[in-house]
Amino acid sequence: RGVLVRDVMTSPAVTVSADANIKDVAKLIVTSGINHLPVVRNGILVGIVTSFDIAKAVAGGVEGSVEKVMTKNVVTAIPDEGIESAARKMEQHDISALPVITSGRKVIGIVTTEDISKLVGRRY
Amino acid sequence: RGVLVRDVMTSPAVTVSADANIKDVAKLIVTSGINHLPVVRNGILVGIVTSFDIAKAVAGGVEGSVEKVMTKNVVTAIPDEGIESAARKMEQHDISALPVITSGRKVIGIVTTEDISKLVGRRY
Ligand SMILES: C[S@@+](CC[C@H](N)C(=O)[O-])C[C@H]1O[C@@H](n2cnc3c(N)ncnc32)[C@H](O)[C@@H]1O
Ligand SMILES: C[S@@+](CC[C@H](N)C(=O)[O-])C[C@H]1O[C@@H](n2cnc3c(N)ncnc32)[C@H](O)[C@@H]1O
Repeated sequence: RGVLVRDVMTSPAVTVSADANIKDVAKLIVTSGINHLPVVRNGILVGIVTSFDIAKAVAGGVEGSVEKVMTKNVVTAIPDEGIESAARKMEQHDISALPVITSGRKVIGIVTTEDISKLVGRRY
Repeated sequence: RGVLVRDVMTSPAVTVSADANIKDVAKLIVTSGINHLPVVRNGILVGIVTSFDIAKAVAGGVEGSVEKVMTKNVVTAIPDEGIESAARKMEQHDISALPVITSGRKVIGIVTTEDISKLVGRRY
């Protein structure tokens, strides 16, 4: 079989609560070294916030709740999906991370263009 | 021959002047839709600034010149380099973009993990 999302994803994912504010999110990006944070409420995916969204907040002088800058309509992946499908989805939407979810929208990991690029470096 | 950096890089790269301030950089990230900006002085590479660095500025309450948050010691690529080598370099340094430069350190493009991931989506 080909390489699956479950083979390359980071699990568990670093997530952030929908109750967080923009500055909390910026601090978590820096301390974790991770640009893409699924936003959860009771463990269920409700959005995604990235360092791009922090730049959007700075550009527009926006402060306050993460919900003001997060993307609510999240493109996701499932563990048994092929990495080619995940790569195509990210290209189509011009994004670089997909939260990996269960059928109940619980976040169990995250897969990024960095994870897929690593395979190319190792001639998978 | 294998796939080269010149085959997948974005050229020209969107760059930012070393005279820019952090808010200008945030606005350029948003209007261009690009997270990674080589910093140049007279067309010569002097640093790189990404949306990660904007998050760092927000986390630390830093404002002013881009030089306060950019990374000065830049990992780069050359056009005739194989994409496997570029992918390995990005993995080793935990980064997702490499400015592509000439022998005189002029920026002629940029290659990212997004560019490499796209190849996987297309079963290159
Ligand atoms: C459209 S991309 C453009 C910049 C760049 N290509 C990147 O990947 O960050 C930036 C936006 O995509 C959103 N985004 C990132 N991952 C996403 C995902 N899995 N589903 C939906 N939106 C996502 C972010 O919230 C951000 O507003
Ligand atoms: C170490 S990465 C960690 C986060 C994540 N892995 C990413 O790629 O953005 C973030 C830092 O890398 C720096 N950086 C990005 N591309 C770089 C490059 N080509 N050379 C040197 N530093 C770079 C940025 O300035 C930023 O401070």
